[in-house]
Amino acid sequence: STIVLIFEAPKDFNFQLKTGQKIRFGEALGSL
Amino acid sequence: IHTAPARTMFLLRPLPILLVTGGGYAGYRQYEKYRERELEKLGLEIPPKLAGHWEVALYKSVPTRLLSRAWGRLNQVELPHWLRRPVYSLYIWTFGVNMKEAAVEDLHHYRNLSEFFRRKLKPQARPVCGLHSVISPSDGRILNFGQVKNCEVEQVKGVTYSLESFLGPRMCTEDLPFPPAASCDSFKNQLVTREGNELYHCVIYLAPGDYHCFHSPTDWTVSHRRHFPGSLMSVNPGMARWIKELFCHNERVVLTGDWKHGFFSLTAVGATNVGSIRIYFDRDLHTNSPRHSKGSYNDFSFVTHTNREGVPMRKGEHLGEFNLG
Repeated sequence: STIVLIFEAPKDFNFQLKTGQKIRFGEALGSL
Repeated sequence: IHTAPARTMFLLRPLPILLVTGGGYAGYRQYEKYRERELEKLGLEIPPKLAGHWEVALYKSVPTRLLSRAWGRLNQVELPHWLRRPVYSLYIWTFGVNMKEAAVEDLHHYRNLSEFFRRKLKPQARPVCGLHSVISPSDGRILNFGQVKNCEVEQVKGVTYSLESFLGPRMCTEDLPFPPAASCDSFKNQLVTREGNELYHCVIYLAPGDYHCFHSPTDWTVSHRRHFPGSLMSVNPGMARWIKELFCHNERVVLTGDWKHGFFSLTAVGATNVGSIRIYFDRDLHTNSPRHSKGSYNDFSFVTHTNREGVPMRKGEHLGEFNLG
């Protein structure tokens, strides 16, 4: 199963992720 | 061959044939991998090998919905007490489940595999990050993320799907559809509500051993739900690299609404044996049901005359779960 988020945000929104990394619920995806 | 009687010609042994064809195929795959490694060494980017139309059609013809429903039914049968530990232990060993995090560690507690699959976690197992505006709604692996460009979203690197096919046509607040988007840019413009904003996406893959509940990734208001009945193909990263628009083929539930910066959506995409998606505040939602046909979609608006806002969700709040079936 998969979760896909699609959202609008200002241009300075930054993901704090790496492709392929493991993530847990509650950990940061990104912020402004 | 010339001297053998005609009858013995038809008595060819299946094992040597299997060995020869299987060995040939394995050799070919090894050669391909070797060639890819050599190209990588030379610094050349290898384009992803996508499934052809007939391969996708063949896969889609497999009754994955029916098989998943059967698997779901089978796993609702209560297991005898003595069988629970060996069955769940095999699942834990196969998929690397961390039972230390489970709210109930005693395997005998789970009456069947479905209950085990949707097990809850200890409250302290997943602290919610308070500093960042968007958190991960689930456990899993990041398949892709970034800015949406040209209305094409990447499911994995180099393999895309259409944003419009995935979300379906945009609805106005009065439940009327927007006029059909003349171009992909106009569809993107229907989603982006504020000047200077951009559209972002993030794809999280949940492996069979992961915690299968999902939570609200931010503070937002859910105004609309769209359920797309569809296939239940595997969504593991290998398949996502092979089948273009995989997420547009599969059964999914799209929740849309608004957060402080405008449009926000969360989509739960089903997979083989996991086509049953539950949204806790949406009791009318029934996924992978035989009465729904593939290729259509069912809408439900949470905005009513009495509730003009929709359903408010706090960051980290329980939102829904994937189930076997």
